[in-house]
Amino acid sequence: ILGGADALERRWPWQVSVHYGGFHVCGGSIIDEYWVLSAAHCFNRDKNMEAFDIYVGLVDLRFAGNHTQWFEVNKVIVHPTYEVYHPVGGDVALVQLKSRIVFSDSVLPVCIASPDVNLHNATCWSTGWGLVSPQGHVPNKLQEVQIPLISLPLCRLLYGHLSYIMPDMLCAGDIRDMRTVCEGDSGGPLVCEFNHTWLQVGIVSWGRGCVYPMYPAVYARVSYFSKWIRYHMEHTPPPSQPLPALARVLGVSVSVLAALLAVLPML
Amino acid sequence: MAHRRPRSQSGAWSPDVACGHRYIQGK
Repeated sequence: ILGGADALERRWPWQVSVHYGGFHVCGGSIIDEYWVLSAAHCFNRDKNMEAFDIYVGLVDLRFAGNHTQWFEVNKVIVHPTYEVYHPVGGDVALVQLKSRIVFSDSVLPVCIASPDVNLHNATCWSTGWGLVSPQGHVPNKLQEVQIPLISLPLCRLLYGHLSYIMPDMLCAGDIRDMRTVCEGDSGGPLVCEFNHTWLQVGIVSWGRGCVYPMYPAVYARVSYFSKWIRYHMEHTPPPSQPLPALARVLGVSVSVLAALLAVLPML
Repeated sequence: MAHRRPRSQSGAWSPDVACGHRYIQGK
């Protein structure tokens, strides 16, 4: 994030760090005890799913705090329109964790913007551990920045012939100041407060680098995907839990006993 | 549909935790 500030602990309790091979690569957000929302391009097909780790309750990338939890990925569901109608269109991924997140003051879910959300005059924030300068400086502490939303017509005007901005996208940026998201913020949330409740309205997706403020950051528009998100959260079975060794032994003993009882009357 | 979980009134899918609320006040 360019032009942001260090975030205090517990300020963005839904923020997630997606690690690949032990390094932060993308952001994400907690939307449920088993589910994280992120960008599809963070989970490319050629990546080894077992090399991903998900961290929640994290502020400083160097240290796990008292509330930090670590998770393995069970399943990644990429939106079916990803890269279909636009090189970065449908840039949404639902990540199911292998075990349940324990919520606390520092670890909480964000709400998903519904299709009828009205973003007029909304005050919105982006957060992430992405680059903090065009020279490539990386932060240790989670960064936050308040970013104004930009209408689709203005965003299309600003990008001109470079790229078409699709209806499933949302633009935000400050075309005067250097306040924007950057590489490494991908997958992270753009959230706005409505009536004391924080709604996620965007997922950091793409842009023309982060050096040119004239080109706003482009996010996946969460309200466009909210029905798809809710459908998969409701209809995907929770991950199967491995049986502890003792339970397996007990299970075998019970089945042997049942077999004996069934055979005994025949003797 | 055994795995289907109820949706709370807050819109969160976690039965006991409301979404979008944090426990510190903004500036």
